[in-house]
Amino acid sequence: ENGEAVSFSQYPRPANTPQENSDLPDLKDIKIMGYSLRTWDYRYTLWLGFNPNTFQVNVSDVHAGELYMLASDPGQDNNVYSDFDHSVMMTKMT
Amino acid sequence: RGRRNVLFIIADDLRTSLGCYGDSLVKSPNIDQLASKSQVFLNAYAQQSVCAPSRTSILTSRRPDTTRLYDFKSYWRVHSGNYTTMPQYFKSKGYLTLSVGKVFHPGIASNHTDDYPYSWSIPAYHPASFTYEKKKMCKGEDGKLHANLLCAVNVTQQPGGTLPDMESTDEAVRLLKSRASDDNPFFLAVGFHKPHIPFRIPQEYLSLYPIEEITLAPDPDVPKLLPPVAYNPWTDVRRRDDVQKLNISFPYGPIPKDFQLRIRQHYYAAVSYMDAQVGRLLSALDELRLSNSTVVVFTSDHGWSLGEHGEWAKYSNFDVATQVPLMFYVPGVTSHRNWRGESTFPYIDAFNQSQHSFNNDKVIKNMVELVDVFPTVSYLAGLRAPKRCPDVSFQEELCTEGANRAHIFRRPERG
Repeated sequence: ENGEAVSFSQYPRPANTPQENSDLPDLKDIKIMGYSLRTWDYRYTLWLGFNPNTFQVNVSDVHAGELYMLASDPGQDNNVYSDFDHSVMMTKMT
Repeated sequence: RGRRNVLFIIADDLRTSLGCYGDSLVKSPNIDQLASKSQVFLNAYAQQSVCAPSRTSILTSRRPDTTRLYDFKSYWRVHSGNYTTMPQYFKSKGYLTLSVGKVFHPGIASNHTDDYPYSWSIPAYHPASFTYEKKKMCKGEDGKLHANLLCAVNVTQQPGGTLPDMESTDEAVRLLKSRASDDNPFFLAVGFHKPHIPFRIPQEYLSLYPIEEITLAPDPDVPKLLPPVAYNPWTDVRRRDDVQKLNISFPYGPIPKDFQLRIRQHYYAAVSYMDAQVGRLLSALDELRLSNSTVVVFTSDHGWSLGEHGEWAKYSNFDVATQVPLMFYVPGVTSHRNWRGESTFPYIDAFNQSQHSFNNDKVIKNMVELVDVFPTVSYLAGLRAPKRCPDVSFQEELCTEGANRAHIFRRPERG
């Protein structure tokens, strides 16, 4: 109850770049899973390697990341992922 | 305390473009009225922004990594675990459980039965006019019929002289009437199809949104630092006849600005049309004197990008695609019981409404999730909320990966 209120969402992708089935890939085509953690202050998303046969995510296989600081960027247009040290966030997420 | 009935209303692809969420353009008087008498969650999020995974997640209170449903092509009971659904739980406690419209995602994802008979006391109702939803029903400038994205129609000229959400409302009202004099509690789930594309809606709703009053999204371009993997190319929108004619480049577009304005106009009109059906449903609840004994939940499966980041769809982790409206009306808790016979939910006609009417200090700003709905509704109705799931719960038939939020209704927020 006293913890930080967070919400999680996720979205699958078949490839690193947009293609015809990027919106809604079949399970067998899912290669990447984007996991998002939201708080009042930020949204942090990691796009991680995903195995559709075992349903396992590979946390060391980071395809991309997003970090939006919502106070200054409520529309989530300025991705500052590369400006931050991710060790704390990574621990929190996983 | 006794058991309360439950009216669970779920819209399709409805973002928080509602008056009660601060949108000054949209006309949603009936949902705003419900919000005025409800606990409103301002920051509620879906677990995956596409229909089947999100609905399965809401109704089982398990995250997609537990349902293992990320597409539309498997049924959780055989694919991951025999999880008890929210309506199934109510059914097991003696409720009559009823489904109207799109509650579960139809097809394989719900075993081609909307999970009947596990979840429902009788087979789910689907409006007959939905058969025409993706067909060539929209009159184009050439006078011919097309499968357009923008599809404002003269309802009297549609097959049967109706539209799916109108039919669903009629059926839901009929079911409510059949329950009005019965002492056994009911759980009625009503799933509206709008504002999902195509925007096949009564044409008069466009007049609520003159095109000159419509603006583009504040951030209509694809952000420079957005990783390509995060972007979705909105292929379902591209497939519609009128969008194909625009010859938009794949994957990044953009859509011509005048067409962007019209998409936004039609989305808002679709919201108002759906709001009117919510109003019809709630006024019937009222007239049948059920609003003193029924918990009303209103939410959506996920949001929709209205041009933000150059996107026109769900299919992403952006807030516009994942944030949803979420409110709980609990008679005697979020609103005083109405014993004088006054109307709690009178129908409000958006065409005659001059000003926004939302007024409520019962808002929760902290983050909540749609997996929270099952335990919260259960508790509010007078049942025990399911216990928390263990870290690995594939063998657990009844548990929740969410939290019962009922305890914060009467307490100030922390943090």
